[in-house]
Amino acid sequence: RTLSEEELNRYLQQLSIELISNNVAVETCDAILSNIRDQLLGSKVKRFLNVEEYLRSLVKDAIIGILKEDISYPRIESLISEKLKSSPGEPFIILFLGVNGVGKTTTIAKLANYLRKRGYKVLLSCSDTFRAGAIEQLSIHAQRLNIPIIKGEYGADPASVAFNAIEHAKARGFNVVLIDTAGRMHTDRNLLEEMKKIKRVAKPDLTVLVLDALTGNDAIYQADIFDKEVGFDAFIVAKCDADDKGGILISLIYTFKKPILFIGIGQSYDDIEVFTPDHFVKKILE
Amino acid sequence: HLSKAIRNIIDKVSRSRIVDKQLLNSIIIDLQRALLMSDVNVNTVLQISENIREKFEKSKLPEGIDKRKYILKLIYDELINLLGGEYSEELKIQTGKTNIFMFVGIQGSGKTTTVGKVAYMLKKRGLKVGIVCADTFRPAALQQLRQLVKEYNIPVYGEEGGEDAVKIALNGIEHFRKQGVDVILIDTSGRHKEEKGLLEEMKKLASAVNPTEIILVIDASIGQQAYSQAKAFHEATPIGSIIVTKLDGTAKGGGCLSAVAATGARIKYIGTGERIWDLEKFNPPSFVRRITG
Ligand SMILES: Nc1nc2c(ncn2[C@@H]2O[C@H](COP(=O)(O)OP(=O)(O)OP(=O)(O)O)[C@@H](O)[C@H]2O)c(=O)[nH]1
Ligand SMILES: Nc1nc2c(ncn2[C@@H]2O[C@H](COP(=O)(O)OP(=O)(O)OP(=O)(O)O)[C@@H](O)[C@H]2O)c(=O)[nH]1
Ligand SMILES: [Mg+2]
Ligand SMILES: [Mg+2]
Repeated sequence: RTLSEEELNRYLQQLSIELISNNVAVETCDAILSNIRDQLLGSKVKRFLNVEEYLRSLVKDAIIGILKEDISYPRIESLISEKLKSSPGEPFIILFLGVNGVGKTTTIAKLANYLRKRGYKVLLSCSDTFRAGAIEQLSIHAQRLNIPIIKGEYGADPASVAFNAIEHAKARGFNVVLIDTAGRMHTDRNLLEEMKKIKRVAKPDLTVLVLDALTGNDAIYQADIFDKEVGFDAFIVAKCDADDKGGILISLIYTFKKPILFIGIGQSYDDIEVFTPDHFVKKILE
Repeated sequence: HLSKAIRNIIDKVSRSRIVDKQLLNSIIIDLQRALLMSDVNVNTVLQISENIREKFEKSKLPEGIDKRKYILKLIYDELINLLGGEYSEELKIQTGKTNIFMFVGIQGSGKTTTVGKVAYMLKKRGLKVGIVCADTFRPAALQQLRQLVKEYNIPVYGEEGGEDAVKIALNGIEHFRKQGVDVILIDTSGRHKEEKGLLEEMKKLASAVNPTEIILVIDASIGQQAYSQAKAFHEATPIGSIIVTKLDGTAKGGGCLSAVAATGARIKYIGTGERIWDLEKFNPPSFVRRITG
C-alpha cells in the first residue's frame, strides 16, 4: 500500500516530540525527519507494515549516519604522539574555551589525570586571570593530581600566562600543555578578542570547545559564534551524567561535523570517557 | 527566530480575510517551532497550542477586531500566565528577624556569583548581610566567595577544609545571629537530579537550617531537562523563588518557564553578567518579549 502523507506526518510529529524531549536541537530534528519524509512520501510499503516501528528504525539509522559518516573520532593519544614524533621538543598544546560554568576547569583536571596516567608529562596553564577563585581552584586540582601548573596574578594578561607556560614546557620537556581560560559569553566582543589573542600567542595544536550537556538550542549558537570568531577543532561535552539522553551530542555533530573527543560524566577525576559513537547509539536507543 | 515566526504569523493573518482552521493550524505550527527553539518544554508548547486553538475557536470576535492583534494577545497571555502574572516580585525580607536564604541549583548555574550579587543588592538597601559558604565540595569555593565580596565589606563565614556542610551552615548561622544581621545567604554545592546522595544532603541541610526560603538558581540556556531537574529539586526541598542567570548571552530562557511550572515559584531576579551589580529585578513582560523576539 502507499504511505499517505497524513499518516506519515502523524508519526513523524510523534517522533519529533520524542527527539526534542531528549534535547535534540529543533533544526537537527527537522533535518532528520524531513530526510525520512522525502524518502518515504508516496512510496510503497508492505501491506501490514508497522509504520511506527519502521519509522523509528529509520530514525535510528539516520542518527547512526549523522554520528559516523564522514567524521573521524581521533584518539587524543594519537594526536599527541603524531606531534611529538614530527616536532620533537615541542609540547602538544590544547586550548580550552567555552561559556561560563560549563565545566572547563574540571574537564582540564580530568584530562590532565587521564594523560598523566598514560605516561604523558602534563603542564597546566591557568590562563583564567579573571574569575574569583579561578587560580586557587585549578591550583588545588594541580596539587591533588601532582601536576605542575603555571599561573599568573589576577588581572594579568591571559595570553602571557599561556606563553610562559609553553616556554616552561619546552624548556623542561613537557609533552602536553593544557590551557584553562575564563568562561565567556559568545556575545561579548572584548572577550572574543581576548580569546583570539590567546590563540594567536599560544598557537594550540588542538582547540577544544567545552559545552554543558544540559544546554538547549543555545549550544548551537554558542558553538557557531565561537567557531566563526575563534575557531575550534573538537568538542568535549561535560555533565552528561545529568542528561542521560544526550540529544545535544547528535545536534553538535550534525551541525558542525566536528568530533566529540570526551564526555564528562561526573565530578571526580575518573569521570571522563572517550566518546564512541557506537557506544552512544546503543545507549540512546534503548 | 521567534520574531521571524511572529512576523510569519502576522503576514499569514493579514493576507487572509478570515482565519480559518487551516490558517490557524499553520500559525500554531510556526509558533510551536519558535517556542521549541527558545527551549520551552515540549509538553508546555503542546499545552499552549491547545489553549490558543481552543480560545480562538470559542471566541466570538466582534466585527472589526484585528485578528492579528488578537492572536498575538493570546500568545502573550499564555506565556505571561506561565510566569505567574505580569507583575514583578522581589524577595520578601521581614524586618526584625534573621532572614535565611539558601541557594541551590545545578553545577555551574551561577549560585556562588548570585549569592554575591544578592548580598551586594541587599547591603545597598541598608540591610546587614552575612554569607555562609556551605559548599564543602568545590575546590576554592570559600575563596571564590570571599574574593567576590571583598571590596564591599560583606562578611563571609566558612570553614577551610570543613567536610560537614550542615555543621558549617549551623555554625555560620549562629555566628551571624550573634552579630544581629538581617539576612544570611547560604551558598551550597551544585547538584543535579541523578545525584540522589547530593539531593539527600540538600534535604538534610534544609531541615537543619530551616531557611526562610530556598532559592533555585538556574542557567537561562538550560534545555528540555529544565522541568524534570527543577521538579527534583522542588520535591527534595520546596523552592520559594527562582533566579535565572546568564541572560546576557543569547539564550531565550524558555526552560525557565518549566522551572516556574515545576516549582510554583516565581522568578524574582535575573543575572545579566559576571559583575556583582549584574542583577536585575525580573520583569515578566520583557522576558516574554525576549522569548517571542
Ligand atoms: N555532575 C557533573 N558536574 C560537573 C562535570 N564537569 C564539571 N562539573 C561541575 O560543574 C561545575 C562548574 O565546573 P567548572 O570546571 O568550574 O566550570 P568552568 O567552565 O571552568 O567555569 P568558569 O571557569 O566559571 O567559566 C563544578 O561544580 C564542577 O564540579 C560533569 O561532567 N558532571
Ligand atoms: N555572563 C554571566 N556569567 C555568569 C552569570 N552568573 C554567573 N556567571 C558565571 O558563571 C560561572 C559559574 O558561576 P558560579 O557562581 O561559580 O556557579 P555555581 O553554581 O556556584 O557553580 P558550582 O558551585 O560549581 O555548582 C562563573 O564564571 C560566573 O562568573 C551571569 O549572569 N552572566
Ligand atoms: Mg573555570
Ligand atoms: Mg558555587
